[in-house]
Amino acid sequence: SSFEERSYWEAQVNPDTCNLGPIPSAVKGQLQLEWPVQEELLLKEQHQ
Amino acid sequence: NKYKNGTFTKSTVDMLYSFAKCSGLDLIFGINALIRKSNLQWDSSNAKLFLDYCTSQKYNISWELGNEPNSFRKKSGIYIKGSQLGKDFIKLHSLLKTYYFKNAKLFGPDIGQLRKNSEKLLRSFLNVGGEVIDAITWHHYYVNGRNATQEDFLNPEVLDTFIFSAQKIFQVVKETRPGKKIWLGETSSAYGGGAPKLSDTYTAGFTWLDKLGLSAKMGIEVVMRQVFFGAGNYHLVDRNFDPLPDYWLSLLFKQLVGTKVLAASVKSPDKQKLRLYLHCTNNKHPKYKEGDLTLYALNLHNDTKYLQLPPHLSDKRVEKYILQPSGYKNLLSQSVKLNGHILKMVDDKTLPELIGKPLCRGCPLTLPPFSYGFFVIINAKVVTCI
Repeated sequence: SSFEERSYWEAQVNPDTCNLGPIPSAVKGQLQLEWPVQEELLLKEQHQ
Repeated sequence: NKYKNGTFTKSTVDMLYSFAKCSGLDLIFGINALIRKSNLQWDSSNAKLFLDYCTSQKYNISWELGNEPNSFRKKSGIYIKGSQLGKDFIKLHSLLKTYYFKNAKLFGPDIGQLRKNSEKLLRSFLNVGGEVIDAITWHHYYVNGRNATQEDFLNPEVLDTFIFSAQKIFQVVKETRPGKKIWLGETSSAYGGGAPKLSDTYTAGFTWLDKLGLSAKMGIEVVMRQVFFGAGNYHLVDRNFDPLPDYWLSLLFKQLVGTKVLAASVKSPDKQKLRLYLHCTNNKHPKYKEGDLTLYALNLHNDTKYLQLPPHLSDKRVEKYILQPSGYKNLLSQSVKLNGHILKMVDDKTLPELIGKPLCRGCPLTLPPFSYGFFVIINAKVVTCI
């Protein structure tokens, strides 16, 4: 698992239910940081 | 060699499945079709690892194999014939039977726009592998996002190009696998990530609603929207997960429009610019009952249009749901008004109630210039809808 996945999943008391808790702030921060780069890659592929 | 390896971990799959299940969605997973042996046959070993895990978790998933095979050569340098892809689908179908997924469905081949070569590929694919798929999937975009204009999105001739593209697919299927269901496996307004400052605005709703209407009319039962969240401009929610105009339009469509399709036409000199679709109302809507009708309409004229229902419906109660851009005549707005009220989330998890506005009995159905909306005809008692 990646850092984000592990942190998020481990933070859940019961990951089988739909009542998942909020994203830990560190995970949210990491995802927001990574998103512009991922977005650029996705767009590049879509343009291709 | 342009692509790096990507890895789906178990927890990625868990999260994906959880998201779909908790959202009430059915998950269709597209398996990599480009892992191949030296003789170009599909190598299923990686897929087996994935299927092993999904079986162990009792995940209920359906499947696709590959995406836009007509572009395989351009994107990966690997050329796969339609007949080979057909054999690969048969292999995956047999593989699925050996697993827990007894009722899992298989869809494909997610073909792009039909041109000479892609048509040839689709034909040979269907001849060989058509038997094992539950629905034939194709992809549609009206225009290139890089040079699309607002005029394109409002042009009835552009909207009608969908009919011609769909007819081509229908013809191939009729000749190879008559009766097989045809789905839109991926679709949006403009390819290449959508058109900047257009595909995520009120304007995009004209293409989206018209496509939903035409698809239903032509018998395409499933339309998969590119994209819920992602890069580019055609997403339904923005990077903060706030709904964009096409999200609200989709929500309203889901709530009001049922799956039974009826014929509707308009007597008007310029019919192409006043586009109508008629369905039975979604009988799951708490306010409406069996026999009710939902008419949805697009006005591409720059003046208000007044629709008069035929005599046998003219005395019925009607509720309107008119969507308009939030700024005055600003078709490029990223927020919308329903019957004059701006739509927004109540809080992070709560959608607002979408409330119709009653019309006076016998009054015409009014559609402002460049707008679209829904009209529910209450107590219509249409036998087909009961």
